[in-house]
Amino acid sequence: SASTSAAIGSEWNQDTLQQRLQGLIDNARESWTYAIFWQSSGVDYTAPSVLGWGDGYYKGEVNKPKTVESVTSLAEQEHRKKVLRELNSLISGSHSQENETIDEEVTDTEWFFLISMTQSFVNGHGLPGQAMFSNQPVWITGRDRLSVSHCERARQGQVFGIQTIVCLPSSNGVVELGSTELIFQSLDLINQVKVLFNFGNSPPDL
Amino acid sequence: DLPLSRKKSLRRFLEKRKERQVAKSPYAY
Repeated sequence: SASTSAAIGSEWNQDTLQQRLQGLIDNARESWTYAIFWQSSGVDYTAPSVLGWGDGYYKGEVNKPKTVESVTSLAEQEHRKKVLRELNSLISGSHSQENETIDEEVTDTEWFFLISMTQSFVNGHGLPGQAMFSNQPVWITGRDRLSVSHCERARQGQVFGIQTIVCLPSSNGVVELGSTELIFQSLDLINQVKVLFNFGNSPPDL
Repeated sequence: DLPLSRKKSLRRFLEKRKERQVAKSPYAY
């Protein structure tokens, strides 16, 4: 929205956002699989603000070479590859059959990251919406805890192999981190997000 | 049509995916 764009300012374009997300998890001690910035639609007193896709960085499961057989069915894999081919054609303009990058299996976490791009959350709802509304971190570790969460996104993440989901509020949005590993609350990470995603000030050097 | 921010994110995701696959390829050196 115009208000969000104005608040973020020219220094905080999507490339800058990408650098922050990438820096956050590439330099972290923990092994995060992805990072997403959910961007707030801004303050509009006639309607609740909505958190939508701002940008994301998918790192993958670096410590887990693919040794475990995937549980996804052949039909599900074909569906995922078809969607990826279509998206690739949409982006590159090339014919899907010519693209060799889709041959490889689309992992559960890749798929979870991709479908995240279609999601949005009203302030107060869903994991990112709750973090935004309460202005408090939401940190869920463990498949058991994710599977019983009242938030659809937590349950969905668990289904796709995520074991830890964290939503950290910042100015103008929420930073979400996910991992296939068990990661317990880190004050260091919370503080880093506060510094890196404080849009009220100029972006700090990484 | 996709919003620009998602197009950029998707392009990055697909490029990185290709890089990871090339790195895993037995022909990579």
